[in-house]
This record gives sequence, C-alpha cells and structure tokens, in this order.
Amino acid sequence: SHDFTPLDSSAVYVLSSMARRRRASQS
Amino acid sequence: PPLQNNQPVEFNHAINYVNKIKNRFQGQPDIYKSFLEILHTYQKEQRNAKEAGGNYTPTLTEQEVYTQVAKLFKNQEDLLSEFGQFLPDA
Repeated sequence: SHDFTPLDSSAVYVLSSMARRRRASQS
Repeated sequence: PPLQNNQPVEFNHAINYVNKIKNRFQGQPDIYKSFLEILHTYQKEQRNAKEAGGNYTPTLTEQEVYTQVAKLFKNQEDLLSEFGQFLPDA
C-alpha cells in the first residue's frame, strides 16, 4: 500500500503470520 | 517467504489493519511504535520457541500480547476487537 515503511511491512508480516497460526490451530 | 495460495486474504487484512492503526494514531506515533514493538517481541518469542523445538516456552503469551495491546488501545474498542481476530487463542 502507500508509504509503507519497512517497520510497517514487518508489522503486516507478523500480523498475517499470527492469523495463519490462528487458522492452523482452529482447523 | 514466498506467498502461498491461502495467504493473500490474511495478508490484505493485515495491511488494512496496520493502515487503520496508523491513521487512528497519526498524532500519537508512540502508541503505534509500542504496538509494533509488542508484535516484534511476540514474533521473536515464537521464533525462539520454534527453533528450540519445544524446549523453550515463550515468555510473551497470546494472552499477554492481548493485555498489552488492550492497554495501548484503550477507548479504541474496534481496533482491539479486530486485533483479537489475528491472535491465536485470544
């Protein structure tokens, strides 16, 4: 997206990996 | 890491959420920075645990992550409840 800093990108990465772990633990 | 088939939904959700937080706390960069630090600490702990192959218990549990974020996001119920959608076992 627009004006994302490397820090923002890493937050996105952590959040989406959290969500994946969540889905994995639910299935 | 390469994108997998089922990843984009979660990835887009994460992007939207980070944007929302950035906008909400535009005038309070310290809050946004603290949020990032909590996330990174959590990620680091998860990585340590994974590398230790079950011989290491993360010091920052999901419950503690949620509690810390709740303190940061006080009076921002919508952000907090959306955060709960990312967190495993929240």
